[in-house]
Amino acid sequence: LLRLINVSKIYGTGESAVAALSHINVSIQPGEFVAIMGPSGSGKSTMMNILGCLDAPTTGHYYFRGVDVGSLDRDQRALLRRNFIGFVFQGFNLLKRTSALENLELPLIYRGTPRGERHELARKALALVGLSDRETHTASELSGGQQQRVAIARALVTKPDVIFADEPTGNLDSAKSHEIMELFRTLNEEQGITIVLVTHEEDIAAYAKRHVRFMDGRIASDTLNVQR
Amino acid sequence: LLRLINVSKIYGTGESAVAALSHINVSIQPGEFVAIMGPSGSGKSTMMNILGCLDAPTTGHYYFRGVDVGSLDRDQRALLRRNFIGFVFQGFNLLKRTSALENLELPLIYRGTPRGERHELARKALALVGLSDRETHTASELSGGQQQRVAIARALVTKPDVIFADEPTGNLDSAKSHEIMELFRTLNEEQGITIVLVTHEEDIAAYAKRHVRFMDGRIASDTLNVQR
Ligand SMILES: Nc1ncnc2c1ncn2[C@@H]1O[C@H](COP(=O)(O)OP(=O)(O)OP(=O)(O)O)[C@@H](O)[C@H]1O
Ligand SMILES: Nc1ncnc2c1ncn2[C@@H]1O[C@H](COP(=O)(O)OP(=O)(O)OP(=O)(O)O)[C@@H](O)[C@H]1O
Ligand SMILES: [Mg+2]
Ligand SMILES: [Mg+2]
Repeated sequence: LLRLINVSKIYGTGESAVAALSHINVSIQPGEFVAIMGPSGSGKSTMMNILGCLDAPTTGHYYFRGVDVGSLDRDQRALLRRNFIGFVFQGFNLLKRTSALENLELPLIYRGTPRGERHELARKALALVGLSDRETHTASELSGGQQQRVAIARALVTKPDVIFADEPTGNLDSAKSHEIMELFRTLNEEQGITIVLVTHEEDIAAYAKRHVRFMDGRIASDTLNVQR
Repeated sequence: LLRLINVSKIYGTGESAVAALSHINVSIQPGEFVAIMGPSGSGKSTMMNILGCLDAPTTGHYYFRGVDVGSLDRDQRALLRRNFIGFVFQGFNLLKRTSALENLELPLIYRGTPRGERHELARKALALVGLSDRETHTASELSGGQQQRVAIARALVTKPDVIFADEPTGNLDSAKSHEIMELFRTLNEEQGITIVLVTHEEDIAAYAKRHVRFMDGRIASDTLNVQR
């Protein structure tokens, strides 16, 4: 499904060049549930942005379902994201002055979903993350953890093939974190959705079937989670 | 030092009114180290914003060093924040297109600190959070955890009397989280800085001397941490 071949990402040039990613090789099959871990600044979000077709490598190739994403133009990449990918950003990226419900309807509007069905799907997604009583609140009228949950719901509302979640439980208390992880597990096991999730918490990573650990822009280890 | 008396915060009116805080009474002495905990949406950030003089209660009073903050005008509140308070926001609130170093110099510019001294203090604060090699990166060129650490450094750079930190380790891996908590402990024990910190992680809260737990806008418990 997803294949990174010898991918590097370099910011800046010469003396001040930063290798955010260095010769990354990783392959993810449909239906997998992968946790990406590693210290702050080790390259996790950079890789997620490339996998989510939001950014391009400096060198190397990224194949999404066999398609070389580097060979697509902007519109084709946008179409790919819209139809196959749900992305939960580390910084949420919600529209602050738009309501929770409208934030969820946006990806559906882009897909041409009719209004009645859009509203229904958005309400269901919001209910899944426990925020039915906050439908009309704007993003700036929500707590940090509530905004995070709206961002999660937005990634699921289009029923994508693969969900990329960059630290989706960072602002949630323990009970809500586990609720969200149970939700991801259900989507993965019952609907076959591929999940790639960044976390720095071991008990969140415990839900995943495979652990990829980063260190200084490289993959330090890639192992199956045998404790599941 | 800090005293909330029967403080409530209500958003909206009538049917859609939300009591973010309900009859809060809490007193914090100089030199304390308090952890604020509780589920997502339970009122923690709302209380922090009132304590940090960024927001006002709907009813009740807030006394900072004996001064009724509600009786101050905007400029007087800004002066209070500038001179006594360091605030780490749950959403960081850095200037995205400004370098890490410049973000740190901003509070010092407001205090009229001379340029040479400003630069020196900013560099030292950045070193304390392990980001000396990222001085010239703009906030948008930093990872999530690096941005969080710049936000922490900015709260310390003016050597305030009290630091309010709203989930300061949410985006940090375990090793860096403990480094930051050791830093807070040192500031508290060696310099007597009062620390009020929101977290939803028990092993982060373990560094604090007192635990205040929120539930639905009320304080459910307020206990000393005897395990320290
Ligand atoms: N401007 C606003 N208008 C309406 N409701 C609001 C507004 N700001 C906050 N709220 C509500 O007040 C409640 C408390 O919010 P607060 O941000 O204090 O929670 P929190 O404990 O910090 O949560 P988290 O752990 O998720 O950050 C939430 O239920 C939120 O929806
Ligand atoms: N636009 C940029 N210009 C220069 N350097 C950058 C840029 N964006 C990211 N970096 C650097 O690339 C490295 C990797 O960043 P990345 O965001 O992938 O880390 P991360 O593993 O997600 O960290 P965190 O856990 O803190 O979110 C960091 O050291 C960061 O400073
Ligand atoms: Mg990141
Ligand atoms: Mg909060």
